[in-house]
Amino acid sequence: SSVCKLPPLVKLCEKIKYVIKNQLPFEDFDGDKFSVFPTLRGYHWRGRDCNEGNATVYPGRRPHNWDVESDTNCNGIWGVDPKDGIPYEHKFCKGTESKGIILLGDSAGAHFHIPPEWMTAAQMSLRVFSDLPLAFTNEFDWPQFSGITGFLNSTIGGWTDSFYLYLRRRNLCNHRDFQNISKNGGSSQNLLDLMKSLARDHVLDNPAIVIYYAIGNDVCNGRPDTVAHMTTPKQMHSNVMEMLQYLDSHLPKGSHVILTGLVDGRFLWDQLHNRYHPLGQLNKDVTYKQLYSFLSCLRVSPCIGWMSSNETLRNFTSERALQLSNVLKEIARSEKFASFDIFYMDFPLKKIAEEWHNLGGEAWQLIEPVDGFHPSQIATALGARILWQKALHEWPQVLGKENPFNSQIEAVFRDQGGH
Amino acid sequence: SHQGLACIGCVLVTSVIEQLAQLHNSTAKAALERLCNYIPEKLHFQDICYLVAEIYGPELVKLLEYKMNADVVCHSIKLCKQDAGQPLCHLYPPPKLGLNAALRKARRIVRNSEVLKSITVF
Repeated sequence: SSVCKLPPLVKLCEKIKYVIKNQLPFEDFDGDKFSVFPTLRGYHWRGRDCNEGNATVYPGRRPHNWDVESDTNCNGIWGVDPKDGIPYEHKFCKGTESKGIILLGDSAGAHFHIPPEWMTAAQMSLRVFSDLPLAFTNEFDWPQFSGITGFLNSTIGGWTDSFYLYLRRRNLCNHRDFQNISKNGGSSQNLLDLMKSLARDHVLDNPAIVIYYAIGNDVCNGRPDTVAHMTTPKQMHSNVMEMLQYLDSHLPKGSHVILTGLVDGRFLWDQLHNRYHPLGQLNKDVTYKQLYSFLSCLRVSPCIGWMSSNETLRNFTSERALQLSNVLKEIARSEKFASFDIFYMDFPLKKIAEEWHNLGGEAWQLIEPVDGFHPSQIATALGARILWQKALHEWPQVLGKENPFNSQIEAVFRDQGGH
Repeated sequence: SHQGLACIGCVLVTSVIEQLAQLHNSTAKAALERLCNYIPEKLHFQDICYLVAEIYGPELVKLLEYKMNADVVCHSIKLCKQDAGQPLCHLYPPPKLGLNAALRKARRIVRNSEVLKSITVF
């Protein structure tokens, strides 16, 4: 906060505060919650706007007059086929169950990442820090490479694979229809506020698949009395029901909601505690055990419960996480909503680890090296494929049919204006 | 938490400077300049780096040249603070002479620093 008092930074900080407070794109001239600017909650977070001068043009809406004159839903498909006079949007997208993907999540969903090269002296160069302004203006998140809404090739190691890319591949009419409504520290308690930045009109827009993905912050906090600040099952039920009721009144009919359970974070200590942190690799003097203890001592640990040498505490944290996951499971089993159907899946950590092991990798590579807490790019990409496969086999109705016109869309519109 | 974050930031940056000096066989001062040169100019990041280097650099460099580790440096320049009744937080294993003794020695080295006195008053 004191850095923001420096004269050259006052205006920049004010802008950033606005963005962080509202979780809306800063550069959004028509106020439709979609932007042509990448960072500051711009198109790295939600599909790129294709007309910044018209608030009725944005990704995810139903096309106006079949987009005869212009692309009103930003999916890159518009105009009329000169051969038969039929609008392309009508020809290629009508009846194909177009839908978008919306993520309500935490730092794992937004894909928090600090490049390890930033603190590895042996790898430092001008090039290494070239992404610093981008990372800063994206809150050190990389949603453009994330497992639910990622759409750019990863430049931070691993590869990009995302639910959005699968959904787009299944039906190219879904191009650009994604929103990553996530926040570092997001939990069932604070996502309610964050949801107010949801951009979906229940009358004008296509249905959506909403993924609730707050995988740890209900049991993770940095307080010394960490257990006392964990969400209780009763609170979890109330928070999630309130969130679902909000969604019920804002989502178009025919939408779907997938609730993801909390992760079992004992994996962190088990895989990392005696490995060297990037800062300790040169002189072999900083392990993750030391890092965890340092963060806890300073009261800035993102998760005292799991980033702790106290096994009893780690087990308790996992037990509470399981209880909270069971609340989500029970809600998905028993509750009914008018605008959407609802499903539950466990966080597929075990499967991710198995798949990575089968590919010849090691489990520690699934965790972010700098913070020793978040899922890495590899874990994120593997998780996306597992989630997609589960939906494809168990809930195919959620995904809609494969669009038989995909190859024709590609032939006529190529990359559909890119992302 | 701001206090904790300042401490982490200091320990990270000091460790990097120390390691850059070690790797390039240079002085801590040269390593600090090297680090700021790596930082992009965009959004004034490089200016901020030079400003911080201007404020904390002289004492930081002095302490590193006395072979103090990042924990000791950051406690000495008061970016890490020990709250009453709380343990002294440290990332690295304590130095051979002990953390408290190293800290006393380091404080003697920077005792006359006008910059640190001004920061404390500010």
